[in-house]
Formats: sequence, C-alpha cells, structure tokens
Amino acid sequence: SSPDAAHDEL
Amino acid sequence: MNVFRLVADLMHLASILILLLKIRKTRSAAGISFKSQLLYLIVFVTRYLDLFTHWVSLYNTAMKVFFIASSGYIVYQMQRRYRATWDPALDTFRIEFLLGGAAVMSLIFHTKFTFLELFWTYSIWLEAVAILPQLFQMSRTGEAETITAHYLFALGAYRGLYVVNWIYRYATEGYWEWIPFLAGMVQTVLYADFFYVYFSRVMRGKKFELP
Repeated sequence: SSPDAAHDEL
Repeated sequence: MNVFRLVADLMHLASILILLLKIRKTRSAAGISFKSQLLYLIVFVTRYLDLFTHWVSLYNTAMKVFFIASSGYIVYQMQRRYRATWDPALDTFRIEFLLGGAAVMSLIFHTKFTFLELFWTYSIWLEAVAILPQLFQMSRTGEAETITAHYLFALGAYRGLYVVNWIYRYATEGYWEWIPFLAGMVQTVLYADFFYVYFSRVMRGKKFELP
C-alpha cells in the first residue's frame, strides 16, 4: 500500500 | 470514502462546533485544557503541510482548512478574550513529554524519511496523546460540564471510527497502515474511562462526574 493513500484521510 | 470515515469526519466537525458553542454560550473556556487545544493546533498544522502540494478534493481541502483555522482560533481566543475564564493552575500536564515522545516515535516509526512524511507521522503520534492534558485536568477536578463531555465524546468518536474505517478498508481494499492504526488504538484506549462514564452517566441525563 502507498503511504500517500493515508493522506487522503483527515 | 466509506460511511465510517464520513461519520468520523462529521463527528470531528461537530466536536469543534460544540466546543465553539460551549465557549460562546457560557462565555467561558472553563474546563477546557489549553494545553490539549495547543497540541491539536500543532497536530493539524503539521499534518496538513501537504495542503498546497497534494490536492485530493474540495472536501478534503475545506476540512483541512477548517481544522487548522478553528484550532488556531480557539487557541488564540483562549489566550485573549477568554484568558480570565480558565485556570492554568488546573492545566498542569507536562506536554514537553508528549511533544518529545511523538518526535522520537516519528523518527523511529515512519514510512519515508522525508520532510512532509516525518511531520505527517509526528502529527499522527501526537494526536494519539493530545487529549491527555484534558483528561488529566478532568481527573483532578472530577467533573465536566455536559456540553464539554459532548465535545470530548465527539472528538474521541472521530478517531475511534477511523480505526473501524481502517479495518473496513483492509477488508474491502487490502489497504493497511500500521502507524495510524496503532496511534488510533492508543487514543481510543486512553479514552476508555471517559467513554465508560459518558455512556453510563451523561447519556442517561446525569452530570459527568468521575467515581
């Protein structure tokens, strides 16, 4: 999984 | 986006609106830990450094701007207009340990050693413990106003629901990250006593009082 995906969350 | 995350974000939004309402209506920040509010401001500023480099959606950007602006507004107002309404002598938790501990944790546990990623990770670890000065203050005074209890419930439910969201995302998308999951679990465990009193007393119309 890409760490960047988490940054879509708040 | 799934229902857990959407409700979590709405709970977070509601928590801040409840806090602003409490301060406005009672014209007082009594019972609110300034140190916790300051930690939340640091959490949102460090987490949303990607605001101008990483566009996700209008929803995402609007929420980020609101969380930074509202936490900054609350910290500013607690220092200005409402300065005389809260007692710093009750707010004695040593936040240096939280700030330092989160820094150490983010230097050890992170996915990428980059500026944005380290600050993002720092915000995740710091958020897990940012509520401690507030809980510590309430354990000293033994009580809270009902509206303050509602604020804290909404704030705690936000991260608790994010934990459910991460489990749901793992089950449906195979998406998994240990750092926010563990940090979310830590925060939810710290909240356990509060949730217990909230469900057993405040939800039944009684005052929030510690046994």
